[in-house]
Amino acid sequence: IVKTLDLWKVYGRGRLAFSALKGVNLKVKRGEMVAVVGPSGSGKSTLLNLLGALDHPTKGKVFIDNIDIFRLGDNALTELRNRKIGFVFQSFNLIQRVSALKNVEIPLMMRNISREKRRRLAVAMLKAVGLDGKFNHKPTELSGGEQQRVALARALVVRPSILLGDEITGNLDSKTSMEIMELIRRFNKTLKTTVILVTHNMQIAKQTDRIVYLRDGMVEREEILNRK
Amino acid sequence: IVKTLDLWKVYGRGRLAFSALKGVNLKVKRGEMVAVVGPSGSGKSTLLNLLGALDHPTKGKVFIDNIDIFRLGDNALTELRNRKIGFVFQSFNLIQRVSALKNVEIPLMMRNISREKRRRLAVAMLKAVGLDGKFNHKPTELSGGEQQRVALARALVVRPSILLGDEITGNLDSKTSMEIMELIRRFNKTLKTTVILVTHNMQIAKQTDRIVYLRDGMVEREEILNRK
Ligand SMILES: Nc1ncnc2c1ncn2[C@@H]1O[C@H](COP(=O)(O)OP(=O)(O)OP(=O)(O)O)[C@@H](O)[C@H]1O
Ligand SMILES: Nc1ncnc2c1ncn2[C@@H]1O[C@H](COP(=O)(O)OP(=O)(O)OP(=O)(O)O)[C@@H](O)[C@H]1O
Ligand SMILES: [Mg+2]
Ligand SMILES: [Mg+2]
Repeated sequence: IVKTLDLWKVYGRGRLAFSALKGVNLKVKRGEMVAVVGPSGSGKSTLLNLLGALDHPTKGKVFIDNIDIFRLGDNALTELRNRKIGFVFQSFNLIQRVSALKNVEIPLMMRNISREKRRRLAVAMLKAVGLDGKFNHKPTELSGGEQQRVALARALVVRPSILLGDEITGNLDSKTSMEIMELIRRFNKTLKTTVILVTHNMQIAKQTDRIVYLRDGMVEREEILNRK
Repeated sequence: IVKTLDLWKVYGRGRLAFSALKGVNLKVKRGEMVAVVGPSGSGKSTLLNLLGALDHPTKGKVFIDNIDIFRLGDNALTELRNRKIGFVFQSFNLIQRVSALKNVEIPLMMRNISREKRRRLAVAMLKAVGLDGKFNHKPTELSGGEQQRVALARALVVRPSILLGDEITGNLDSKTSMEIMELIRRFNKTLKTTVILVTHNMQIAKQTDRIVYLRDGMVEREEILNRK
């Protein structure tokens, strides 16, 4: 469902040019759960941003459902992203001036559903990530780990075919992390959601089907834990 | 060197009132390294913010060097904070429009040192956290873990007597986390820096002298690892 071909990302130019990704080839099957691990600065977020079409590569291609996404026009690309991808940012990117509930409802506003249904779906998602009772808090009135979970709820509420998560348990204690992984596995099992998680936590990585090891912008090796 | 007495923090009022801290009593000796752990939402950041005088308690006291800090006037409190405390925020709080180097130089601007010395100290600190070659990057041009390390460099460059760190390894791989802890331990050993680290990582917590377990705004128990 997701495939990259010789993917490059270079920042800066000339003497200052820095290659964050140097020819990454990755294939992810539909319904697979993949972890991307590697040292700080090795290019994980850069890779995820390209997979989520939040940035353009310097060279190479990204295919989603066999569509070469960077050959689409802006509108078509935005449409694909909204319909297929749920993204959880390393820095959450929540809207600070509205409540947690509103933040989770926003991606549903582009769907053809009633306001009551939208509210019900958002409430259910916030409960599923353990934030019952915190719906009306603004992001600044939530702890770091609570904000992280609002960002996840927002990504999952649209039932995306692909979930891209950047360090989604970095601010969570181990018990809450396990509950979050259980939720994600349920999505993966019942809805066949394809999941790509960037993580520094090997205990999280070991709960996926395959681990991709990144180093200095390149795939160093892959480790298959569960054939799918 | 740091002591809290029946510390309370209540958000909201009346029916909506939520007690994030409910009577916390904590004593930290000079030169001690303490970890504060607990579930997401248990009050860790709230506690750290009060210790760093970034917020006011609803009830109770915080003593730093036997000074009841919330009885100080605003100017005196700001002065104490700038002179004695280095704070690393869970969300980094870097200044987005200036470089990593400038971010680390800023706390030194209030000291009576030359511009050259200020630059040298900032460069040395950034190298110490593994960011050689990234001095001129703005925060948006850095990875999550690199931003986290700039925030730590900024806190340490003033050689504070007290380092307060909120999840300082949450975005780091284990190798980089170990290097960061080594740096902090060096400060603790050679400069007698008192260190209080909020963390979700038990491997980090086990490298301190004592672990304080927080749950629902209260100290559940403490575990002494190394008597000081
Ligand atoms: N706009 C930019 N200009 C220059 N360099 C950049 C820019 N953005 C990122 N980089 C560099 O690219 C490298 C990879 O960044 P990326 O965010 O992908 O790392 P990461 O693997 O996600 O790291 P972390 O685990 O710390 O989040 C980093 O070394 C960073 O300094
Ligand atoms: N301004 C606020 N208004 C209402 N509730 C708040 C406010 N700020 C924080 N809280 C609540 O106080 C509780 C404690 O927050 P705190 O940030 O101290 O938790 P934490 O232990 O640091 O969690 P994490 O590990 O997720 O960072 C949370 O449940 C949060 O929802
Ligand atoms: Mg990253
Ligand atoms: Mg916190």
